Amino acid sequence: DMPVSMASQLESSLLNCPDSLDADTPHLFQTPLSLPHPTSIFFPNET
Amino acid sequence: YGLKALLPLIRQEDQSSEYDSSMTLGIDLSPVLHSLGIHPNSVYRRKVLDTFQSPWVETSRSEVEPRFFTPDSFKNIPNVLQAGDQPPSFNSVQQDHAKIALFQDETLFYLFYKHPGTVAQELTYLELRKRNWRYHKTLKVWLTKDPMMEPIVAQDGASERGSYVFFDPQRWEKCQRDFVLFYNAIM
Amino acid sequence: TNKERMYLVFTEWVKLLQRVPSDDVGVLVFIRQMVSKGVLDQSDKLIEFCKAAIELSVNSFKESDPTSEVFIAIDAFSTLIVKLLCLLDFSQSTRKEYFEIIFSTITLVFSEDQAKNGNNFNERPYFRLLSSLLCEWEYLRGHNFAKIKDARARKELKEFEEQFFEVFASFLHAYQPIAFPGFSFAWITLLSHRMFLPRLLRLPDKKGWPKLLLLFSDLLKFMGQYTKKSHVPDAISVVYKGTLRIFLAVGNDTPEFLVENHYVLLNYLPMVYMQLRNIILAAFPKKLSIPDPYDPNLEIEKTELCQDAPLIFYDPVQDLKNLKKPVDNYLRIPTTSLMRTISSGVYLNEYERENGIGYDKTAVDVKLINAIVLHVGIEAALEKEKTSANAIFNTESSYYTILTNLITEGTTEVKFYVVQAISNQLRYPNAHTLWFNYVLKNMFTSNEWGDNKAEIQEIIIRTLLERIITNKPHCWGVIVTFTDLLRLNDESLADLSFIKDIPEVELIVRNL
Repeated sequence: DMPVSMASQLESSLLNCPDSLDADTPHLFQTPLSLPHPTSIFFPNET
Repeated sequence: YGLKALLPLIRQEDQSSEYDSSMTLGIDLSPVLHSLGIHPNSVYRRKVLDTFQSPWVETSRSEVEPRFFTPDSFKNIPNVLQAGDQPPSFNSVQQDHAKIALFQDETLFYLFYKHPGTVAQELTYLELRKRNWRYHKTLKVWLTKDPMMEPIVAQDGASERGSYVFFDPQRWEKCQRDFVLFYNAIM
Repeated sequence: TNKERMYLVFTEWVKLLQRVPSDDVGVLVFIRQMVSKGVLDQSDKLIEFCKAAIELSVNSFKESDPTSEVFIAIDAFSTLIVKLLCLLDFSQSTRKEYFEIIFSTITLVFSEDQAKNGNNFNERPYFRLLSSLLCEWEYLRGHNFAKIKDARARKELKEFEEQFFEVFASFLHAYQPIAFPGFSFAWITLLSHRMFLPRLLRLPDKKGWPKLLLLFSDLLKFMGQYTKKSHVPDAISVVYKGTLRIFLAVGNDTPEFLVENHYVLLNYLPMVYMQLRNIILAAFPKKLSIPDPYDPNLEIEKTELCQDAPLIFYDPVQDLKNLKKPVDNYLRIPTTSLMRTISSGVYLNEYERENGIGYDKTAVDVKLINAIVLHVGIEAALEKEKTSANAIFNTESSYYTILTNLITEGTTEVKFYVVQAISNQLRYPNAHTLWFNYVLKNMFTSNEWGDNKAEIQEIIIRTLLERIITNKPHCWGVIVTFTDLLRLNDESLADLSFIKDIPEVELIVRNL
């Protein structure tokens, strides 16, 4: 049987499960054009 | 080791007692395959691991940038965007704003839809408006008047009926539509 | 303190990377200064700096506002690692050693963090560090290292690529869920990472496959260890769902990996995961177009594809242990004494827990039986090439009798596992499927079993039926073999007593 400590670590791992945003390619250097900017809420916010 | 052992699997009703049937008999895989972008009957088998977002559907919230390579010839292009024999550099909003005005419509639409929440989206929005395009807030598409036809304004002055050119981001093309346009729906 | 000085240098590095593209000359100058001014000039300094950088990065993740860019420092560190691997002069030590030192430092911080924080350990920063490392490597190696202008460096890096993934996979093996349960979901996501799994699948000469097999067996062992038939912990069923999707994706992109490694994967796959087993066994090489198994006019003996033996990446002969010689000698010259050695050699010294349908433990060395059966199949297919078909397609041949004797002399449990191992070879049309189809059909109709006949027939039907009542995919060879049994004219399956005894089964058989 899974030890209790292991089960709770597994649970916390499930809670922190990385998602596709975590796995996305890093972009440290942002050209001024690609810097975040508060655009209208009506604009699409997903590519 | 005989057939009786299979009974709990075969008798669906008391499946909860003995086995978790989703792991033993398994499940209908078609929705899983679909979520992976795998279409077993299609002739052309597209690789899915190169754009695999995550092992779980729930954590595959966005596309991930796949492996790609940008050849040098794509990067340092001189004599474009009035940059003279130097390749254009994008490192200040003022200069970049002027360059944006040189792009054709489709390029502006690309920047608008591909880079949400960025300075690029804002600048392309301003440039498209300058070109008489208007963004429809609910349809979330750009449209402009069909130059061939004058629309007819409604009695109450809140809308007009006419022929418009829409840019369809799904099909990535301009298409003409007759349409009733409410002035408060565009920005 | 020295550590604070390291923090300062790393912070400057992070700021620099936010201001200029990573291939800017300023980045090269910064790295050169780090070496020339004694920050990274020796291994112990390298370790000290990496330790500081990781701690600072992980802390900055923990303290940042979740909606902001929480990974900036972590991404900067992964960029630094790849830059160092690319730019430093490795005349003294090798890139592999250098990379291992860095990875070992990451492991140190990673395991200390887990030990200290227990349930509050957060896997995400470490996931991001390794994920960005893969992305940075991919960015560097793009288009066969086209970015590297220096011919010597480019050649060295090309040679290093395989070692890069070798080191990465070795540390991933060290981080496996049984060792670090708090990192399990990050681990599975890294295993299936778009810049890792396809790379290892497609390294030249299948060089990435041994590591992948190791990692997949880590995953299957973990699932097997904690899968209770009646109660599956939620987290394990989420692990299972993720594993299912990964195997489906691998089966779609590189089915050859499943085809050539079915033996190893099934050694670790718990028997209760019947659909996952079918997914592995139903895979077939991309270029093959296989005939419809439900075609009433199909005759396996006349199926052209069944002339070629399937590729097996890991030769089961390695797992025969001390039975290798007796088995090979028996195949050459069958004697009862050799057979007795083999039959008595398949038992365990004590029970092992085995999550099966209808049983909970086993006294049989299942892996050994799987190895013997597949090894016999491989040898039989070779024999056919060397001599003739009827050297193996006859019930007097040693290839056939070794299996029937194992069954005759073995306990019911041995009978069961031998039939399971045979059924695992009933896959896409190939020489093994053809021969094991022959074996199973003759076993089913044989009159040599005496009063064991009904028991053996029932085990055969049960083994095939459990693979057919499972949701798709179904194995071509299983469908064809079961259809052959259904068609046996001398006795209709449905009339067999052990089938008539169970109405539900009788109904299924009649429908089939």
